[in-house]
Amino acid sequence: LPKKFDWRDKKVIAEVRNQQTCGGCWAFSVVGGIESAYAIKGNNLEELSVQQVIDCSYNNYGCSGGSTVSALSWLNQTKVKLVRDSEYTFKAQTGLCHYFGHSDFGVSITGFAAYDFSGQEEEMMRMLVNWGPLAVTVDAVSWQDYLGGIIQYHCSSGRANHAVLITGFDRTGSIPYWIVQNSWGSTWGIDGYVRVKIGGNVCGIADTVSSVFV
Amino acid sequence: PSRASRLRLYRGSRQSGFESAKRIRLLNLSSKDNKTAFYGINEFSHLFPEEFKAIYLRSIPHKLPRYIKVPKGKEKP
Repeated sequence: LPKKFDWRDKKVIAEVRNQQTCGGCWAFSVVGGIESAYAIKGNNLEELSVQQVIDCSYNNYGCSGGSTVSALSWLNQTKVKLVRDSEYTFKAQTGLCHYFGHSDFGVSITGFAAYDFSGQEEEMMRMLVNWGPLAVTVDAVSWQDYLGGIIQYHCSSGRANHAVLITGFDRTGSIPYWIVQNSWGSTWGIDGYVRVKIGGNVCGIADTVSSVFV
Repeated sequence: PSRASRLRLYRGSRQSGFESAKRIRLLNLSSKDNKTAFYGINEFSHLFPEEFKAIYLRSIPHKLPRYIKVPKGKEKP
């Protein structure tokens, strides 16, 4: 494993987005993972529609909440093609599901993997390098006032309430950390990102880990 | 808004300001070096924790099986 790895360096991570007052973090993290998986396969980095997942994933609750794993199950079962964000724009509220013709551009997933990696963050790093960015859930209560630095304390596991995307890790310094993309806009945290200590399942970051294949 | 509702709003914002300052002070107690996370006023600090949770923290937990490492050479596609 390298000491430092970040999928952003390979230009396969889309810009930080802003979920506004919509509780659709679960859709942002899943769609972020699909965009990256599609780009890692050699395609152009496309911004895909989060609103489509929010509106159409019937096993979730749109802007009122949802689960990354349920969203991935729905995407895998239906093989629905995610269209471009520009075609189905984000409205920050749940709406009616739009359907698109077969000829339109879209990205569907071929499968996904979802595991509990608690106590195995070294393996989780390997998965990140081998599979691509990881959609994870965390307890983000203490993130409300976060400005920067590496989160090591005040962040428990076992009470996941937010979904984000791990894009990389850095073990070059005294405190190894995950590089995590959030969906609260680029003015929050470190240009929209947060650093979470590797080891000890800080914030429950290793409890629900998913990777998607396209 | 009426005078009473303006007063309620003012009291509410003063209370949330006091609460966030207290919260941030507690969170920063562990920041002994420049690597540990630091906390302060940002775009969400004015919210009460319950409000923040109700708006932004809407991920539903999902229990997953533990990852079991497969020995090299025995991986399945």
